[in-house]
Amino acid sequence: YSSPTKPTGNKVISHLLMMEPTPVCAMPDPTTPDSDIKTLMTLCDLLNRELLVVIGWAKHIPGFSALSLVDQMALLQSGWMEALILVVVSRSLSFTEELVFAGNFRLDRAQCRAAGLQDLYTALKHLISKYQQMHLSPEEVVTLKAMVLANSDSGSVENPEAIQQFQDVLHEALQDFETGRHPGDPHRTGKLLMTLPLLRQTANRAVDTFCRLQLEGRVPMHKLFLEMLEAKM
Amino acid sequence: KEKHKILHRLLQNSSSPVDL
Repeated sequence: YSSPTKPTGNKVISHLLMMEPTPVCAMPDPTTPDSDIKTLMTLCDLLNRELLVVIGWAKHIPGFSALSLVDQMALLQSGWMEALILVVVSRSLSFTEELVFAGNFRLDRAQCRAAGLQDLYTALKHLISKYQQMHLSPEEVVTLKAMVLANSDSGSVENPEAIQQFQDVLHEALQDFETGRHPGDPHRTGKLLMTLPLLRQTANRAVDTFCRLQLEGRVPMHKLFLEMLEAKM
Repeated sequence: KEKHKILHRLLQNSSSPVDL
């Protein structure tokens, strides 16, 4: 995951890059002894704070705040996990074995298996490996992150035309960027858009995993995270 | 909306529209 070195040539993407939030750190409870439950607690707490960041960040996507409040809610309720997955994916791109949930919180296959996250590990590794092969750039990460909200296929939107326009702006930005950055690969925009089904499938896997953890009642979850999980049930 | 009150509150707070 290289840092952007050249000007993007596209103002929407430059704006998205500028608005990228500071990475969130894991805050394991120092009074709890290390265990699989502690791993899950740390993860759920981290994702709850990351979710808060995603909601704040969404307001800075060009066009998002112009949507009605009802439609902003609908897009976030549908697309929040895909956005979170992209955050984890982008952090994990330069790692071969570990999922990098935060700079100070990385989990390998064995740790995931022990915590009951084996399916999620496998699904995430599959997605990460796809993006590693494509050498996904930071510009593409931020644009895809905005796109997953715009393209979240919520069934309860008030103004589909406004959402279509919101999608079109992001699509045009990505196309414009790829034309300048990858002139030798005219299909790169399409290739990126074709990763969205796998991204959604991975996010659904993650939602299932956290719903199961919630039902098992072994891990306390924050209210915001629960509220957003319930919106997906 | 009542059901999703935290998200509703977060979005209502200091929305700054971006116009490029």
